[in-house]
Amino acid sequence: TVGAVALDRHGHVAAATSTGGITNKRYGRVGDSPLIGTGTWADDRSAAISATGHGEYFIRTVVAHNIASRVLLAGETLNTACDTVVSGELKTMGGNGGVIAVSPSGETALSFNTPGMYRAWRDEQGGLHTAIYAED
Amino acid sequence: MANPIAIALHGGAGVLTPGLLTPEDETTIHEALLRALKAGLTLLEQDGSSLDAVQAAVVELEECPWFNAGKGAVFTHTGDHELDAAIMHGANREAGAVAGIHFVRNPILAARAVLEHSEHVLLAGAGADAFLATQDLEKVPNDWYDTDLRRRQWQTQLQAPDSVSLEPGGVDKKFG
Repeated sequence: TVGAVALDRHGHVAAATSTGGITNKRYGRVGDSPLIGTGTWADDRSAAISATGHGEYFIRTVVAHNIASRVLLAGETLNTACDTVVSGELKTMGGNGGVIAVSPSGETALSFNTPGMYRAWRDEQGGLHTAIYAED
Repeated sequence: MANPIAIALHGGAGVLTPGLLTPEDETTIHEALLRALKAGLTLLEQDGSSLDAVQAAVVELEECPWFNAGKGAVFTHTGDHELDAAIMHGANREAGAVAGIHFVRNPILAARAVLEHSEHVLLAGAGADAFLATQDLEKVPNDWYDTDLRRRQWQTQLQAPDSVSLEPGGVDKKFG
């Protein structure tokens, strides 16, 4: 699974996710990626989020909209909301994976509960970063 | 002061522990991630839309055989590929998504076509293929997505049906 989130100069956020699913999948199995609100969500009132991981658990936790709702309704910061869902609710249920997210104010979050996640981001000073392992 | 811009991307999460990938593989992956990041960032720096930026970044990732999307997508049980994708704009919460499609080179462009050229949000399976056949998108045969790495993972998984490799080099227990 791959995904991207972005904030443009007009204050709009967007999210995109694309995947081949899981190896050896059967019966037309679909994971979280194409389900709006689960693997992909974008709302200028809260955040844009793209997820990757064990789709069945991401669906049951409604991960992307869950995170956005915490920002919009509970006033959590984006990083707090991402960590609470990914390392809390999702992990407790047994779901492995991670999310990337940006907010309309420019906050960027990369949160995952696995030993690694292929990821890249631009920091607030304009620096570009890529990473693979959790400790990178 | 100009409004801030931001962009981030992922190429999949999994049991990625140091030593599973060779240093050359790691370098290739870092370069691919940076290329995709720059593809989206360039548009943002030119005052482009976040929707176009995320699309450009994901197209780059779909083109890279290392990632499970587009070229390099995993194999299904029957040895073909079923691709899923979604794209969403925060300004108006318009969204487009496809599930279980087979013949569009870049599935994220298929999702964008659903957003822009249909009154639906999610199209799936044969119906989605039929709609996409009417769209001006590059079509490919389903075996265009094949890569040797994913074929090996599929063969391994056929022999050991309770573990699957989601990411290059990584093996994770997944039950679909």
